[in-house]
Amino acid sequence: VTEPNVLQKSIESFMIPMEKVAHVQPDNALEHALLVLVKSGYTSIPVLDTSSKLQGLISKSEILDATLGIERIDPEQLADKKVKDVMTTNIASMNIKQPLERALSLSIQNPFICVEDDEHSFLGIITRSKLLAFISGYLHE
Amino acid sequence: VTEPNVLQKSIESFMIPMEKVAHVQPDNALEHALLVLVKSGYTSIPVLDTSSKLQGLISKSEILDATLGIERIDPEQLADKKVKDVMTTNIASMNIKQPLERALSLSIQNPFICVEDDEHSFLGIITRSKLLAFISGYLHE
Ligand SMILES: Nc1ncnc2c1ncn2[C@@H]1O[C@@H]2COP(=O)(O)O[C@H]3[C@@H](O)[C@H](n4cnc5c(N)ncnc54)O[C@@H]3COP(=O)(O)O[C@H]2[C@H]1O
Ligand SMILES: Nc1ncnc2c1ncn2[C@@H]1O[C@@H]2COP(=O)(O)O[C@H]3[C@@H](O)[C@H](n4cnc5c(N)ncnc54)O[C@@H]3COP(=O)(O)O[C@H]2[C@H]1O
Repeated sequence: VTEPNVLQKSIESFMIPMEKVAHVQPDNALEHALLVLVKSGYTSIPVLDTSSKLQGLISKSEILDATLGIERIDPEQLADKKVKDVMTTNIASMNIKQPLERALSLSIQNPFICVEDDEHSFLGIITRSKLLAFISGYLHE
Repeated sequence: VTEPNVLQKSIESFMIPMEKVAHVQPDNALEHALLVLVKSGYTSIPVLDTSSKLQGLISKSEILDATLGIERIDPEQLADKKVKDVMTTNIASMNIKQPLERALSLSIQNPFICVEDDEHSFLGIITRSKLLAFISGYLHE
């Protein structure tokens, strides 16, 4: 039997705060987004507007799909297209007040979950690695 | 208190079998690996030799890093370089007989874990999504 309250635990201690989250803006050129992704080493990062509202997610896969010609990456497409033309708006997000149970169920299908406040301002992300580290410790008790 | 035996559970029921795992070979051109990655939609896939032994992992990030010029993807590099020149040999792997506890601790740092038999033949992979789906169900009991 599990402690009933582990699933009700607050997610605040798991969250990577916004200032540590690599992100781009909707009007950035794809080339800029690709350089941020390559430099950070991340597969996918959030797209935030100038008032810190979540607009989408952009990944190396999406940029590759949008710019891959028959066999070559087309450099003109990288310069001409914008992040907002390619980003996905299918975003896993939750409110900072929702419990661990919600983060866990969203993490099954999503490598990371965006966290927002009541006004839908972006606060940070919760990653699978942080959840798995907590669970591994919890199951050893 | 956790059921003591959940961590000792067998990993067989979590494993995606080899025939369902997208993979490439060490001597494939990078261009072929990029096309397999783009078509499958996966970020990173195993590299297996002709006798099903694990040789490495290859990802879109590594291919981008190896072929990205100052601002452009260099098409000649895609055709000239081989998978074995770029793949990582830092692979998270475990034996099919090891328990869930081992998969859980490896999954903290690795999006998927390669599973091998006693002769080190590749059998399949265990993904974070499968582990998280199991854990979410288990914690609800
Ligand atoms: N610089 C680094 N240092 C240490 N480990 C690293 C790393 N980059 C990647 N990893 C490892 O690889 C996993 C997959 O990273 P990926 O970039 O595909 O997928 C990442 C990335 O898309 C996003 N992410 C993580 N941290 C981020 C950050 N600070 N800013 C923006 N996005 C982030 O969340 C996804 C899941 O992250 P998670 O930590 O669960 O899982 C990470 C982590 O275990
Ligand atoms: N075609 C698809 N259908 C449904 N969901 C999809 C999907 N492609 C990706 N996802 C979702 O995105 C997560 C990250 O995928 P990614 O390709 O970065 O990272 C993947 C990929 O690198 C590798 N992988 C998963 N299945 C694979 C397979 N059949 N063959 C080769 N590699 C695989 O294991 C990593 C972790 O997979 P995981 O399932 O935990 O986590 C997956 C899954 O939740």
